Amino acid sequence: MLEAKFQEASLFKRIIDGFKDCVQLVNFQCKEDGIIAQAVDDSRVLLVSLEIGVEAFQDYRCDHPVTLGMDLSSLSKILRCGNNTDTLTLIADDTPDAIILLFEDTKKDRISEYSLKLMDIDADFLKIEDLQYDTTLMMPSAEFSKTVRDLSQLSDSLNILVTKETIKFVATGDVGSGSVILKPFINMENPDESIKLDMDQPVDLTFGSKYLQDIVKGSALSNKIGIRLSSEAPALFQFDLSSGFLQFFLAPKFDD
Amino acid sequence: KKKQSSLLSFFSKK
Repeated sequence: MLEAKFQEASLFKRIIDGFKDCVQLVNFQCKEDGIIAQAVDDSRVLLVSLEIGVEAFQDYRCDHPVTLGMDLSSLSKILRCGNNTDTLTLIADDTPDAIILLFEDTKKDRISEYSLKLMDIDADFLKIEDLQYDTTLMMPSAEFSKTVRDLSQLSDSLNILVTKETIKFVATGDVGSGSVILKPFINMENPDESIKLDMDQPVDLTFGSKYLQDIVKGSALSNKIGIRLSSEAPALFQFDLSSGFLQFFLAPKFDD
Repeated sequence: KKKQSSLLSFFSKK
């Protein structure tokens, strides 16, 4: 039996909204220590890895490991039926055909219950090795999001260059080009606004704009984004939850 | 011209 209660439905909504546009069919693996999911987009360029730890829930109980295969577009329709401040409980038995989503407005005694049919999803599960990164960057997610959205208008590729003191985003397209340069700094009053850079090796990497535009949809989950870059491995973009994370692994573009 | 790489060249299927 799974009973996973979010104090606010908005958290699960933001998690699902953070990756529903790049993958559609997802297996959620529920275990005693929380819920994990992994999915790869159809082009095999972007991998989403989600971990929701027990501490992120108001109440959590999972007696028996269970995999819940869900169509995120259907799940998202149901999630829109609940109010953000409702509690949301996910309920499934040990061999479920469906998952129950129970929204409760504790102030009004309003309870709404939806059931979503589960799917048998045959998805590749990729083994993610412990990767070595050349550069680790932490910055405000809103700033990264704006940079990606602005520069993506100019080109279908976005170049990220990191040197010792500078992070540079560049887009070069048919109509023109643009660049955004950021320097690391610490904001003492508002630490989330800080930009932290930990560079072992400079990097010069190119990514598809459309994938970066998918990744920044996770920004509603956290004020900060962690970015880890390597010349020889997919980049990692991470939004932390109070317990757990939403990670995106993005394969770079290389010289043909 | 840069070419998009695939995750499958970095990660193996489990």
